[in-house]
Amino acid sequence: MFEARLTQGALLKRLLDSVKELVTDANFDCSETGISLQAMDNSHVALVSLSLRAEGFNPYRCDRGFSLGVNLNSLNKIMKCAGNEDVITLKADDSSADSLCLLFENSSNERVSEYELKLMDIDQEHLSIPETDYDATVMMPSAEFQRICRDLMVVSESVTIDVSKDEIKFTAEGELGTGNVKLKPTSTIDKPEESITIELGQTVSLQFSLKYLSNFTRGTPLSDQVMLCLSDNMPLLVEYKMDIGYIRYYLAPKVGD
Amino acid sequence: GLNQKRIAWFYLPK
Repeated sequence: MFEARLTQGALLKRLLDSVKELVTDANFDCSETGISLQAMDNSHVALVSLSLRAEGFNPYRCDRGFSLGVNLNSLNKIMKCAGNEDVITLKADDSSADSLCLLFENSSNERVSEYELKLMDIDQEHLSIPETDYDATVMMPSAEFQRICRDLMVVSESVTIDVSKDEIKFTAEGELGTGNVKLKPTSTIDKPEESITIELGQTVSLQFSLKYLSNFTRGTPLSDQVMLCLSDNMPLLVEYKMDIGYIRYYLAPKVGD
Repeated sequence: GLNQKRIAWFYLPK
């Protein structure tokens, strides 16, 4: 038996928003420690990894590990039937999980709606992502990162990210001209959500597709801050941390042969 | 020019 009740149902809506443009079908892997998802986009250039801890649910029950194969478009349609303030409960029979039950309860518990989503078999390749010491780790306001991606898309489909001790610089070069945005580290102790920090082992310069980065910024409503981790010739990690877990996006860089 | 790599170019299957 699997059951996970999330008091903040709106969080599930936001999570779904942050993956559904990148991935159409995905396995939600459920275990006694929580729910996780790992999936590549169709072009296999980007990867999304989601982790929700069991403690974030009340209650959470999962007797044995199993996977829920979900079409995210279908799940999204059903999730639209939930109110923003609703408590959402996910239920499935782990021995023959051919459907996922979603229960939406309003705050006064007067209205309860129940939906069944048909599940599917998804043959998905999982990649092993090792713990990495990145050359550069940058924390910045998530809304700022979203704006930079949106602005630079006006100029080019690619962005070069340069990180040094003193600044992170985003540069785009296109047919109409060029553009760049430079951010310096700031420490706003009274407003930590607005701070920018750079931890640097060595300077890095990498080029990425703005289309994917822009897609990742759908995670912006999940967290005030975003973490960017970069190493030479390695995929970029973009992480949004939540109270209940995290969503991580990985993007392969553009590199010379 | 630079080429867009795939993610599996960097990480091995589990």
